[in-house]
Amino acid sequence: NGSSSVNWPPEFRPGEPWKGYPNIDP
Amino acid sequence: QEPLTASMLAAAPPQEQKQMIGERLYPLIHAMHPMLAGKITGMLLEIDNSELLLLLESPDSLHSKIEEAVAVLQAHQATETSHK
Repeated sequence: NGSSSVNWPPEFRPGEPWKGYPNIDP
Repeated sequence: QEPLTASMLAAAPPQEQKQMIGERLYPLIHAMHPMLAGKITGMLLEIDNSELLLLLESPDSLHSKIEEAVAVLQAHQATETSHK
């Protein structure tokens, strides 16, 4: 479905943590 | 700003590594594509860190990578609009 691609690519904003990184669980 | 080195990256946790590279990539990309800088940077950050370091060291390959990303982004947006 198209919904997942709507927030691709994960946008980078200076000074904000980049959301694109897959959260590695500890 | 001192150039980013592999050893600096190695000292940082993975999430931090992406952040450090992104903070350096963004201004270079913004100079070429102010409107798409956030998206292009986000796309390039998905590339392997070692390749990203090479891009940071050689402006020519960075430029061609950015143009590639813009083409992919525009194609992606085109399919987005056609789905609607």
